[in-house]
Amino acid sequence: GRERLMAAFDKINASFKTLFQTLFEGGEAELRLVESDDPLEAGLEIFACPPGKRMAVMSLMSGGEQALTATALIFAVFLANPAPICVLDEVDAPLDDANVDRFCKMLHQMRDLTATRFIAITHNPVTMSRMDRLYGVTMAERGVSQLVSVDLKQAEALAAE
Amino acid sequence: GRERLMAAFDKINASFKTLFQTLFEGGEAELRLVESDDPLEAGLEIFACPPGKRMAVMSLMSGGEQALTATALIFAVFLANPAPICVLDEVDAPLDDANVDRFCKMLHQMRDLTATRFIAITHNPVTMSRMDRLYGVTMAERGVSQLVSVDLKQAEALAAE
Amino acid sequence: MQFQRLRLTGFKSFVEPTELRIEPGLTAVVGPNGCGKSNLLEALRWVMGANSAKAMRAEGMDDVIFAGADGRPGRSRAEVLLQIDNSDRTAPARFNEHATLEVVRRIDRGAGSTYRINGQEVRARDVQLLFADASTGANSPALVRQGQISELIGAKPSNRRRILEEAA
Amino acid sequence: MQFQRLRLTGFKSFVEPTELRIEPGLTAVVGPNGCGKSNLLEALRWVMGANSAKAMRAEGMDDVIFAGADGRPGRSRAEVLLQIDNSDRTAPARFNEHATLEVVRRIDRGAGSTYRINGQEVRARDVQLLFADASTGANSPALVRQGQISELIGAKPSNRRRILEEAA
Ligand SMILES: Nc1ncnc2c1ncn2[C@@H]1O[C@H](COP(=O)(O)OP(=O)(O)OP(=O)(O)O)[C@@H](O)[C@H]1O
Ligand SMILES: Nc1ncnc2c1ncn2[C@@H]1O[C@H](COP(=O)(O)OP(=O)(O)OP(=O)(O)O)[C@@H](O)[C@H]1O
Ligand SMILES: [Mg+2]
Ligand SMILES: [Mg+2]
Repeated sequence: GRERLMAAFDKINASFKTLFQTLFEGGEAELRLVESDDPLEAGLEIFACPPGKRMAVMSLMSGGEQALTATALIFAVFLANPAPICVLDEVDAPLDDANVDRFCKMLHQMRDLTATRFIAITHNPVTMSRMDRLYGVTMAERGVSQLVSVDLKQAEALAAE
Repeated sequence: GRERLMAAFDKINASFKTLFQTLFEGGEAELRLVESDDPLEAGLEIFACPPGKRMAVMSLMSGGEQALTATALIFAVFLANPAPICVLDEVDAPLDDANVDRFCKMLHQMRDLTATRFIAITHNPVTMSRMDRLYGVTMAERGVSQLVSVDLKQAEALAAE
Repeated sequence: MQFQRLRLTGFKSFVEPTELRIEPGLTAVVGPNGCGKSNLLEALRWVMGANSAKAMRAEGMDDVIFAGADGRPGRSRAEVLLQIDNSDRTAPARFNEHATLEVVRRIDRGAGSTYRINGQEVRARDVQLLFADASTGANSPALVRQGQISELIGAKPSNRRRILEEAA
Repeated sequence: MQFQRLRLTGFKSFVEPTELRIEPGLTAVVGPNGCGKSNLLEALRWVMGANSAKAMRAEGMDDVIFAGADGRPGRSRAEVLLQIDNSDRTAPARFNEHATLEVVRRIDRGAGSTYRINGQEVRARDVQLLFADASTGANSPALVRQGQISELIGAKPSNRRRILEEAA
């Protein structure tokens, strides 16, 4: 019970710290159990320090910094027990171009480290350009979806329809 | 009390319906007071039907459709009592290019209808290209912000730093 | 277990039989707002045994059945098929003789859901366990719904810990 | 009343005196994640009398004071000035003789906030009323914080009605 949770926590915390430093190209972060000494009762708090800034609880970071930090946490949990399939629905929405690029680099690492098949739902042209293939969803007939295989140029037209 | 609220509700509902149709280029939408017959106790629910789809409560719409509908509501409330200043922090984040364009058209209408000064915080190049001027925020020194006036090409470089 | 394809018929806006091939590596899914991208993720979670209508942006499970569009009447049934490659024979014994597993969930308006694995009717629980044993399932942390990152950011620490519990 | 400029000193990441000119029409503010864009909106709401630290992404109001960076020590004071054009003379009588109003809020670490209008010390309430009379203020519906649209979408109907109450 308690031991299994602490083992999972330590493993995830270690991955989280590494992934954070990959996504932020530096800085520090850590997970902490708070509000109780009993791991079965405690809450999960996230502390992070982007390069050159100060360590603070995640709620004080910018929108994009919070999203990138939460993404590091999700992937740390994923690595503890890699699923055969991973679908990410618009997780890149609040990220600027430089952060989207680092996010895509991390996806490439994940692809090379695991046998997991990844699907990223996105509006971001940088993400689209970094994927292995593209599917487009259209509603040529209003209210009725269709799926098509596309190349990058077609996708940019589709996303802007 | 009750009368003032109903007067505000009716006025906002009328603006909301019009703004929705502008932003969606058609369709229907309406606000409803729910959960109580007493307007002072009722909750506010939002129903909408993008062109060619069915009228449904807003929680059933797509992420981008919800954001655009909520934006119509915010501007309907704004028009009831236009403020001298309006700041929009990344409201265009979940919108595709076509919807960002319609959002910008609506901002232009608001600019021409009111004396309000608008500030849009954005990562979106389409939005940037539709504004009257651009300011950039940088952290050349880590953790220290600076404000600069920019032209569009400079802005694209800043946003991607 | 490797996921190979997802086939949707009458599920939300995918009224016509639609096939999504799930291939190795990184696949992007793109398109305008409201065209149906998130519906694909919901179909995957649904066939894996998702039981919360609210988490599917639905008021009741029947809401996932195609409800009609301009010039098309609504349907009375929705079906999603998930095909899994089981050539490494890691499935539960009961289904392990097959190199391919086809998991099918069907819902009939007013009559609830039925589940089949390779044509054999099973309970929802069997499907949920099949995927849990493969480190996946409707509530897998690797299935990140639209807005779920914001939820994680805004969550109270006591609610955030669930992400650890799912993993432990 | 027309807003003309906002000047920040020691407010969050804007440690050096920084001036934002507020001009007619549509102005975009751009820059990378974490560079300080949302801090500008928070400074505006703060000088207008915002009293919720939580809504400023702060645990206490002292958190808005520049806390230091690589090679720079933290400050003990933050100040934001908002300059308003009052040439239409629509301000409350007490301040209406001036063509320009300068509203200044200052916070000293551990000692709380002070407010001044054209150099004269006033209460927080006076500042809040000044802006309320001009159809604006820290909680104006026209000041849309990052993530506030998502909050509105996910809110219970009973919480959403506040947007009507603010307007009525
Ligand atoms: N039962 C149903 N029958 C028919 N259409 C439905 C049904 N349920 C949902 N839809 C439609 O599916 C659309 C939503 O699709 P979805 O959420 O997948 O869009 P999306 O591509 O993810 O968009 P976004 O980029 O805005 O997130 C809505 O327009 C809605 O009308
Ligand atoms: N009291 C403070 N002292 C120094 N720096 C601070 C203080 N409070 C916040 N910051 C810094 O300000 C930055 C956040 O700025 P802000 O939220 O304005 O970014 P942003 O430009 O809106 O980014 P995004 O595009 O991700 O939303 C954080 O990196 C944080 O470290
Ligand atoms: Mg979506
Ligand atoms: Mg921000």
